[in-house]
Amino acid sequence: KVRVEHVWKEYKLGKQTVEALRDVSMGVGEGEFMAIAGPSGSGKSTLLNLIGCIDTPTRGEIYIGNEEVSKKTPNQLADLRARTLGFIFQTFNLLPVLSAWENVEYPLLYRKDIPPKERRRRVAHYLVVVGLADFAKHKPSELSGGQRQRVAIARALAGHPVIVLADEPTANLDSKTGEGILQLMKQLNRDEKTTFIFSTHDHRVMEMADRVVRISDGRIIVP
Amino acid sequence: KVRVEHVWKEYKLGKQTVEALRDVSMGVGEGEFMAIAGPSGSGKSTLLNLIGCIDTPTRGEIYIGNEEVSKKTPNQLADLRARTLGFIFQTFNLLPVLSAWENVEYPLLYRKDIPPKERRRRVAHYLVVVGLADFAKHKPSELSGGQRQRVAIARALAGHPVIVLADEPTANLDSKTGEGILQLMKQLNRDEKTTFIFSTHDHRVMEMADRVVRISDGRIIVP
Ligand SMILES: Nc1ncnc2c1ncn2[C@@H]1O[C@H](COP(=O)(O)OP(=O)(O)OP(=O)(O)O)[C@@H](O)[C@H]1O
Ligand SMILES: Nc1ncnc2c1ncn2[C@@H]1O[C@H](COP(=O)(O)OP(=O)(O)OP(=O)(O)O)[C@@H](O)[C@H]1O
Ligand SMILES: [Mg+2]
Ligand SMILES: [Mg+2]
Repeated sequence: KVRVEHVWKEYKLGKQTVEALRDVSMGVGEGEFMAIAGPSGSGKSTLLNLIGCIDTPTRGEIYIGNEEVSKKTPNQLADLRARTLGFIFQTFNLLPVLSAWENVEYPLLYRKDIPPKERRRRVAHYLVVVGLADFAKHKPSELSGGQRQRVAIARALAGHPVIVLADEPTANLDSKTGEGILQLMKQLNRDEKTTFIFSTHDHRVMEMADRVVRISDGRIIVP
Repeated sequence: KVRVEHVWKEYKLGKQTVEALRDVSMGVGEGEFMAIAGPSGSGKSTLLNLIGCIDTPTRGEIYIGNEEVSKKTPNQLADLRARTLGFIFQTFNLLPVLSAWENVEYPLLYRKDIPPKERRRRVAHYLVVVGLADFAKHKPSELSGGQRQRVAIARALAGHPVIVLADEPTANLDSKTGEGILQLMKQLNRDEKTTFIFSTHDHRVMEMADRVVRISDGRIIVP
């Protein structure tokens, strides 16, 4: 389903070059529940951003469903990001002027395939399952850190994506709340065959994963 | 050293009132290494913000070193925030246009009691101890999530505060990096008698703590 081939990501910082990813190759099977683990700064978010088509590699190719991403047209890419991929950001990236409800609803407004009644049903459903039914009207500044994280989770899942990229989705959650979120994701993985790709420091996620890929200093560690 | 007396914090949300803290009373001893634990949304950050003088209670009093905070003059409060208290925010709150070095240095520029040479020594020292010596020139947008968290940690500690308020300081760190940060804090607590008040979901912090205060739905749970 996902294939990363000899990917490099370099950043220019003044005169220096920072190599965030170096010759990374890996695959993710359809319906896999997979964790990417590694030290802070090792390249996990960078790799997730490339697979999630939020950023482009300096070298190498990314394949989503057999098609190379850089060969896709702008319309195909927009469609990929809207329908196939769901992204839960490490820093949430909620829209500050919108309420929790509106933040979850926002990407669905662009989906011509989702009628208004179904859209509202999904927003309500996902706010309930992440435990935020009573907080629908709160803006991000009126929410706790873990509540914002759960709005970001609900927003990504409500689109019913084929592949979910989850960048440390439990970082701001207590054990019990985090456990509930992971069970929800495991259930979606089992019932809908949704592919989950986590960047995580959470050992529970690693234990639940079908496979753990380890990264260090921009390179995959081959066991 | 710190006393919280019958504190309430209410927010108005449209016509409704959200009670984030309800009749909270607690104390923190000098040089204590203490954790506040509880579910997402239970009031931990709100309580830390009140003790850290970043916010004011709706009802009740906060005492820092025997003086009631609401009785302090603006100058006394500014001095308290600059010299006595160090705050590590759950969302880091770094200045986006400044580099890591400048972000750590920034609060120290206002300290007439710290000469330029000592200021530079401290900035360099704390960037080294949080593992960011090579990242001094990166801006926050050029840093990973855990690297930004560590800049926030270095910034709070470089002022040599008497009391550190740490809001989930290990949330974005892998086990090894997080362990290093906690050992650094434990050492400061032992050697300098620095008081640490953590909001945390991390069981390691709870295990290292002299005492764990549990909060749920805005109330302290009395064991
Ligand atoms: N400005 C606001 N208006 C309304 N409600 C608010 C506001 N700020 C916070 N709240 C509510 O107050 C409660 C406590 O928030 P707080 O940030 O203290 O929780 P927390 O324990 O730190 O949670 P987390 O572990 O998720 O960080 C939450 O339910 C939140 O929705
Ligand atoms: N725009 C940029 N310019 C320069 N370097 C960058 C930039 N963005 C990221 N980096 C560097 O790339 C490396 C990888 O970053 P990345 O965010 O992928 O790490 P991570 O594994 O997600 O870390 P964490 O666990 O702390 O979130 C880091 O060392 C970071 O400093
Ligand atoms: Mg990251
Ligand atoms: Mg909080």
